[in-house]
Amino acid sequence: EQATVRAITHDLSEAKVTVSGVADQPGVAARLFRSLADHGVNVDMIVQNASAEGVTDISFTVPHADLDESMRVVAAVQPELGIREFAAEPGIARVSVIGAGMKSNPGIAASMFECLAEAGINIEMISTSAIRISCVVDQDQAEQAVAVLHAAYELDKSEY
Amino acid sequence: EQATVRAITHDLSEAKVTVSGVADQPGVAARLFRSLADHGVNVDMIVQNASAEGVTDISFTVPHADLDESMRVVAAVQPELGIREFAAEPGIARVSVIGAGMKSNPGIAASMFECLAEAGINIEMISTSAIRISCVVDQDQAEQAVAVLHAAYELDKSEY
Ligand SMILES: C[C@@H](O)[C@H](N)C(=O)O
Ligand SMILES: C[C@@H](O)[C@H](N)C(=O)O
Repeated sequence: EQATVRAITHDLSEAKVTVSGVADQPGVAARLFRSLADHGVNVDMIVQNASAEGVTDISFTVPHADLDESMRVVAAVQPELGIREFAAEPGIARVSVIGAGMKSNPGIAASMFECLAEAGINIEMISTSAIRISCVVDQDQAEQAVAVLHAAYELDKSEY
Repeated sequence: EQATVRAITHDLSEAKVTVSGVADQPGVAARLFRSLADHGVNVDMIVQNASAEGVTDISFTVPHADLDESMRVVAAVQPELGIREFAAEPGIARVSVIGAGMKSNPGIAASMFECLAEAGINIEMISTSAIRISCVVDQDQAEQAVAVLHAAYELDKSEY
């Protein structure tokens, strides 16, 4: 398990926008992200989970410099997309465990989450890929998160 | 924009489990994924979005062969984690656009979502990384999704 984790990274350069209560039907995500793209907003992470009762939430991260523009764009499409509410969260950090073969090591995700839990760090968002597990946490806990993850995976240095 | 998309992939090998209404406090994700790991469940994709009123949902994908065991594990931790409800969805496909420099090309995500919307394909889940945008769609629409995305990005062949 230890052998597959290569680095811990963290990123404080982005803010999160959550759009809540959108209709779970074709065209909603297209309209929202086309609007953001047309306004030059550099969307990075996008997370949408399964819907309940026909509505769902979509969160995305943007550079801090694009946050105000993102909120203007979401406000402009709110009536058309039937967005119940939307909110910005500038105070976030994305902490990631980078490795190889994560899919065949189910314990890596569990140990990352355990490590954060033992340090009392709440996980606000999760997104994974074949080589990376990312958690959004409060930016005030980013340094602590990186430190406890280093210790857990016995890594000397992180990537900045 | 076209230049950065390299391939379209699709994956029918997994099922999705959604755990709804868990408390958004440290330790919940750790407990759930430790249990799954201890039972040898190979979790692949994990998606958790922002919470509302202190609760949130977590979805994850597993090989079809691990679906029953996943549901047993979730049922076993349901009281301890205060899970409101959980459900399995075996009929899914993950369709991905693979490229480079996605972060600096905000139009790529928008065009992927537009392409699926125009084909009447609903997006059930979204997860992204620096080189990949993944959408979970109904498995019955996987082939159509791959075909329309190929046409949109002018790719001759996809990775299988
Ligand atoms: C919520 C949103 O993703 C919607 N399901 C769509 O396909 O656009
Ligand atoms: C919901 C779950 O991720 C919780 N916030 C935790 O930290 O475990």
